[in-house]
Amino acid sequence: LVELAGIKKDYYLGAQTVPVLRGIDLTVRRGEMLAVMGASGSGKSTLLNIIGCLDLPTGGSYRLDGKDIGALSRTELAEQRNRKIGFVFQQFNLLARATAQKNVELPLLYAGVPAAERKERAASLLARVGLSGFEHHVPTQLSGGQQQRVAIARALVNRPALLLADEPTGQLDSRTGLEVIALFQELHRETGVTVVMVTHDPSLAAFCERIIRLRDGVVTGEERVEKP
Amino acid sequence: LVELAGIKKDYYLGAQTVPVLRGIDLTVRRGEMLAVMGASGSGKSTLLNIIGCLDLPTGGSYRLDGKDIGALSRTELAEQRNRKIGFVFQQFNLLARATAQKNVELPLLYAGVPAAERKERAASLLARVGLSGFEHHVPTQLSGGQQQRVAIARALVNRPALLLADEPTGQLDSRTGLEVIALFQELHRETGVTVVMVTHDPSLAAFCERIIRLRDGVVTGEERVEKP
Ligand SMILES: Nc1ncnc2c1ncn2[C@@H]1O[C@H](COP(=O)(O)OP(=O)(O)OP(=O)(O)O)[C@@H](O)[C@H]1O
Ligand SMILES: Nc1ncnc2c1ncn2[C@@H]1O[C@H](COP(=O)(O)OP(=O)(O)OP(=O)(O)O)[C@@H](O)[C@H]1O
Ligand SMILES: [Mg+2]
Ligand SMILES: [Mg+2]
Repeated sequence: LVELAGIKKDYYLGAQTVPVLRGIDLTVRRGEMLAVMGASGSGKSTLLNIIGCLDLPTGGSYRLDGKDIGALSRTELAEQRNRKIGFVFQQFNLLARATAQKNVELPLLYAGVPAAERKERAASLLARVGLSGFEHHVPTQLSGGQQQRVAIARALVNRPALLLADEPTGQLDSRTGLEVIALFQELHRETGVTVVMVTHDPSLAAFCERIIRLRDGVVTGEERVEKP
Repeated sequence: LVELAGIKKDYYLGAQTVPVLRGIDLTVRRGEMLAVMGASGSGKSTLLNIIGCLDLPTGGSYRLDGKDIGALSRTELAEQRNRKIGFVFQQFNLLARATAQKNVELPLLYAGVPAAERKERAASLLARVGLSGFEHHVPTQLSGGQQQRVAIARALVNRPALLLADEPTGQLDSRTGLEVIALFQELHRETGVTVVMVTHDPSLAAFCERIIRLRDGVVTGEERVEKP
């Protein structure tokens, strides 16, 4: 599904160039669950943003589902993103003035799903992440972990082909975190969703099939996770 | 240092009352390191905000350093906060348009510290959290874990008597997280700072002297941590 070749990403601070990704080669097969690990500042979110078509690389090539992402117009890029990809952002990116319900409905609204179906699907997912009763809270009326779970529900409601999750359990207690991972696995079994998850937690990475490690802008390690 | 008796906190959603804290009795001795644990949504941030004079309880009494917090004016409350308490917020609360350097200098600016001293102390703390070279990045030019460490540096720069840290390592890889905890311990030894830390991570809680557990708005468990 995801084919990255020689991906580079530089940031610019005034006259200074800051190379963050220095040549990433990575293939993620359809239906795979992949964990990305690495130290703070090693480029994980940067990589996820590129895979998710939220940012363009400085160099290299990226094919998503066979399409050369570099050749797409902005409109085509946004369409790839909206139809195929679900995001759980590191800092949630919830709409501050919208309720939990409305935040989760948002991808469906963009997809043109009718109101009654939007409402039912969003409420169902909020229940699955343990937030029944909180539908009408706006983000400031939710705890950190509750906000994170709204973000997770929003990422899943559109049944994406590719789920990108950036530290999806950082704000959650162990039990709630495992419930979320169990939900990802369940969806993976049901729909074959491809999952790329950034995590610092080895016990979460162990739920994936493969782990890659970033360091100094390149993939320095890869291992297959053995299932017992 | 911190004496809470019968603390209650209710939130209001329209006509509905949501009781979150239902009677918290808690004493935190000067120089103690205390961990607060509990499930997502159990009231940990709510409790920390009350201890930190950022929010008022609905009921109960709170004495900080012998002063009855309920009897203070807004000005006196803000003074208690600014002079005695350092915060690491769950969502960092950095100033989006200020550099890392300026964010860390901010408590010193409020305290009337001269510019040259502000600059030196902020730079020194950024170095201690591993962010030398990042002083001039604004938050959008920093990773999630880097932003968290700026927040930590800002909480410590004013040498607070009381440090309140809400999930201070959620965005950090294990090694960086342990470096931050080592920094808290070092400061605890040097200055005797009292630390109240919310964490979901038992391995971090194990660095504290005592752990309390919140559930359904009350303290349901307490244990002393045995040092090997
Ligand atoms: N302003 C508010 N209005 C209504 N309810 C609120 C408000 N703030 C928090 N709550 C609710 O109060 C409860 C406790 O919130 P709090 O942020 O203290 O939890 P927490 O223990 O810090 O959770 P987490 O581990 O997820 O950060 C939650 O159920 C939350 O939805
Ligand atoms: N807009 C930007 N301008 C300049 N530098 C940036 C920008 N965004 C990120 N960086 C830098 O690029 C590096 C990688 O950032 P990235 O957010 O990808 O790291 P990360 O691996 O996700 O870290 P974390 O685990 O802390 O979230 C960091 O050193 C960061 O300071
Ligand atoms: Mg990141
Ligand atoms: Mg919280």
